Amino acid sequence: STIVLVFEAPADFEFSVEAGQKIQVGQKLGDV
Amino acid sequence: LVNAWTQTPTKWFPLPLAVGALLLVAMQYRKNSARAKEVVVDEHGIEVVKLRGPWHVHVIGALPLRNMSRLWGYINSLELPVWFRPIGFRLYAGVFGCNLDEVEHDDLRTYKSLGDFFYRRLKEGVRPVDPAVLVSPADGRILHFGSIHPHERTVEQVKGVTYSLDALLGVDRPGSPPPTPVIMHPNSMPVVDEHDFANVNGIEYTLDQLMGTSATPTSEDVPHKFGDQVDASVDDQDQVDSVAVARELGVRPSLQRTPSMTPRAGNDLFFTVIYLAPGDYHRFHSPTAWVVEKRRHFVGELFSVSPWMANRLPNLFVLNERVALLGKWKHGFFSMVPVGATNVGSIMLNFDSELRTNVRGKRPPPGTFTEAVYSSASKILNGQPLTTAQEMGGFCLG
Repeated sequence: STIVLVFEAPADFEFSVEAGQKIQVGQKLGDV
Repeated sequence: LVNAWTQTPTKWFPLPLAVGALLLVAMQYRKNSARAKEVVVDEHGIEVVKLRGPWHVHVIGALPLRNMSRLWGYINSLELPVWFRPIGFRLYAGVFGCNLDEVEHDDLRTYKSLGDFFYRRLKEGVRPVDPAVLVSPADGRILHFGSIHPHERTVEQVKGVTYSLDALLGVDRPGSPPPTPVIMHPNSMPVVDEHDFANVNGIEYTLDQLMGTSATPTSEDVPHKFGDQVDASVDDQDQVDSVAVARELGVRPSLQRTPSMTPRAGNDLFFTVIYLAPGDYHRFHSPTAWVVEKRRHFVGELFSVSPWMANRLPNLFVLNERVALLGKWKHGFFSMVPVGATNVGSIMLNFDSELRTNVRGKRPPPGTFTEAVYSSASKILNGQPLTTAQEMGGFCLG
C-alpha cells in the first residue's frame, strides 16, 4: 500500500527526508 | 497432388504448453503496444488512463487481481487456533520485520487472525510526534518527493515516471450531480471544538463559510443513503432520489469551498509518496492539522505498489483503487491519497464508516469516481477536522 500527499505550501517549504529513507508515523517530513 | 492429399497420413503431435503461452503473451503485447500509442479521452476531453508498460506488466494485468485480493482477505480473516497464534505471528514478524515490542497487546493470542494482527494498533507513545508543520502519516519508506510543475501538473511516481495530478485526484465534471453529504455518526471520532481547532491550528475560514451554513446539509435535513452517489453509471434508485431531494432543498455542492489545486502567488504544489511494506504498521494518521472536505473513491485495479512495480508501470497510482481525501490546511490546498494494492485492497476511514473499497460488482468506467462531502462533520469548518498525528484509518488485508 502507498500514501500520496499532494499539498500547497509556501515556495520555501523544504522536505527533510531522502528518497529511500525509512520513516515512521509522526516523524518530520518537512517544514516551512 | 490428389495422391498426396488422400494418402499422406496425418500425424498429430502436442504443441508444448510454453509455446502456446508465449504466443498468447506476444499477441497481447502487440495489441497493447498499439493501444499505448493512442490517447483515449472521455466525453469531457479528459484522458482516460490505460495500462501501459513492458510485457510482464500486461501478464500481471491479465490476472484477476481484485478477486485474488478478496480471496486473500477472506483467507486471512479466518480465525486461527489459539495455540498457533504466537508461533504464526512471530514467524510473520520475523519474515517481514515487525517489531513485536511495539504492538498494543503483548499477548499475541489476542489477535484472532493474520488480518487482525496486520491491522494492529501500537502502544501508546511509541511514535513521538515532531512539532514540524508536516509529519509522516505512516510507517514506511519514502519513494519519492518534490514539487509539481505548475503548468505540466504531473507528479513523479519514481524518477522519470510521471502521472497526471488531475487523474490522481479527479476533476470536477460539468453537469455531474452534486456530491452526497456523509451522515456523520455521533461519536464516530473524538469531538474537536471547531473554534479551538481553528485558532490553534491556524485554519482560516471565510465569513461565507461561517454564515453559509444554512445551505449546508445536515443529517436531519437530507435523508441520504450515503455512499455511492453521483456517478451516472450508478442506477440505485434510492441514491438518485437522494440527489433529487438534495437539489430540491437547495443543497449546493461545496466544491467551490475547497481551495483550488492551483497554488496562490508565493506558493507551490508539493508531493511525497510513502510506501508501506507488508510488515509495517498499517494504520495511517493525519500528517498535519487540516480539514477533509470531500473524498473521491476511484475503483480501479489492485496492482502491487512495490518499488519494483512502481518502476515499471506508469500511472500505477492512477490505475489502482484509491481514496482521494481533499481539503485545506493553513497554507491552502491539502490532499492525502491512500492507494490500495493486491494484498491490501481495503481502505478504512475512521470517520467514514460507509466507505467500502474492493467490493464485488459492476465496476464504473476507468477514471470515474464517486464523491462524498463531509460538510455535516463541522458546519464552521465545512469538513472533518483532523489534528496532527490523529489516527485516520488504515489498510486491511484483502
